[in-house]
Amino acid sequence: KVTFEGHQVLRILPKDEAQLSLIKNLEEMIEFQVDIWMGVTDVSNPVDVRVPFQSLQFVKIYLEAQNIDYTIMIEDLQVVLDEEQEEMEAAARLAQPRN
Amino acid sequence: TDSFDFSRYHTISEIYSFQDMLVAENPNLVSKIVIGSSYEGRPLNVLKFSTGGTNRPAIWIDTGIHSREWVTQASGTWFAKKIVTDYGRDPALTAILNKMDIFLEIVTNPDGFAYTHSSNRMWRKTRKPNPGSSCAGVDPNRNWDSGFGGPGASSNPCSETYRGPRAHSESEVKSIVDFVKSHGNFKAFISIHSYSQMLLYPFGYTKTPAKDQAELHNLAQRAITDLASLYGTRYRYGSIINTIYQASGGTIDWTYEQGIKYSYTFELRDTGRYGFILPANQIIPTAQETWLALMAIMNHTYNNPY
Repeated sequence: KVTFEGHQVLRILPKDEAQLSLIKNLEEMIEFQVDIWMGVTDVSNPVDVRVPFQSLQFVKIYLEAQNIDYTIMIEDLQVVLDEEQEEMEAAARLAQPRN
Repeated sequence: TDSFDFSRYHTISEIYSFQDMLVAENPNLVSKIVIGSSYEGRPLNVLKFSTGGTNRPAIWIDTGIHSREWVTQASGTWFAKKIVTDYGRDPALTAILNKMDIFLEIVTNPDGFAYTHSSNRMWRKTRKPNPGSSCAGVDPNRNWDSGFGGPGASSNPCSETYRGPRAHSESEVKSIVDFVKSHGNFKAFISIHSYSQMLLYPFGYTKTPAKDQAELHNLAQRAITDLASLYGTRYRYGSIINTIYQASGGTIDWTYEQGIKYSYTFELRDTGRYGFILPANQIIPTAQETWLALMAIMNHTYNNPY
């Protein structure tokens, strides 16, 4: 099963067209293996990218070096996925007698 | 299906059982059509809501074409129950179903969906291997024969927007293409994604505006106004290329070019910071608000035959 320990989802807030294209470049840097959750559209809209643990430092340095603001939308994706799975299993257990 | 828990996420087998149960409970309104099979051999189930007649003008709704967008399959399941519950009670839906058919494909990418449960929750594409590459899967929303292979789709099998070796190469897409062509009387086609909160109309592959752009734009505005009336969820709307980005080989560009005027793509919520991992307690509110927008589009389609 693919797991995502330490993967973070960053919400990047482009300020201008120049930053938009820098973020677009980030999407193309396949070595970072970022996964676009919500892609580049226009300045007023955030870009969400999932960054594997091993690329986090590079990506954050890249963003900070370009003065691109970002927040951490999901601190550790695997933690949230584990919660989702537990909730599904608990709800399924609850539903079992009824069915 | 009254005891089905719409407020939690379900596995593919639970959704498939729900479909069969719904058909069994509503034999005079709902039937199941298998329009093909996925690469791994799963049936592509389409629920047909019909009160009779032959080849009536029809409305198509699909959810789950990108498998990780779980709130869409969950909403699709809720829509199915809503239709059987409201037929005969809600005048507008009753009027529509007395003249038109509604086709609903809840798990449009079943291999991908099963894979999000079994192996990789973040899986988006289909699951067919790509010869010569270690990466599997095609983006089923870049595989349609409308501007296929143009900008906004990748030729790299490892990309999340990989277009595929040729248009309609994926059975999940080809099955819908064949069904829509053989039916020949679809008047609206709605494909549902998440999570950017948008209502989009053609085109994605070209800046050339759709012939019906003004009408589609006005209807989109009405639809998202209705949607926002329930929980205040704010949507953006417009053509794909002007609202998000250029994307070629997309579903509703193809359906619009087949002459299906009311072709729309939804991007459902996340209103917070969960993205694809939307908490299950937001499934029903998401489905409820989306239904208001769907009804706006279906009502307009019903009132403006062409």
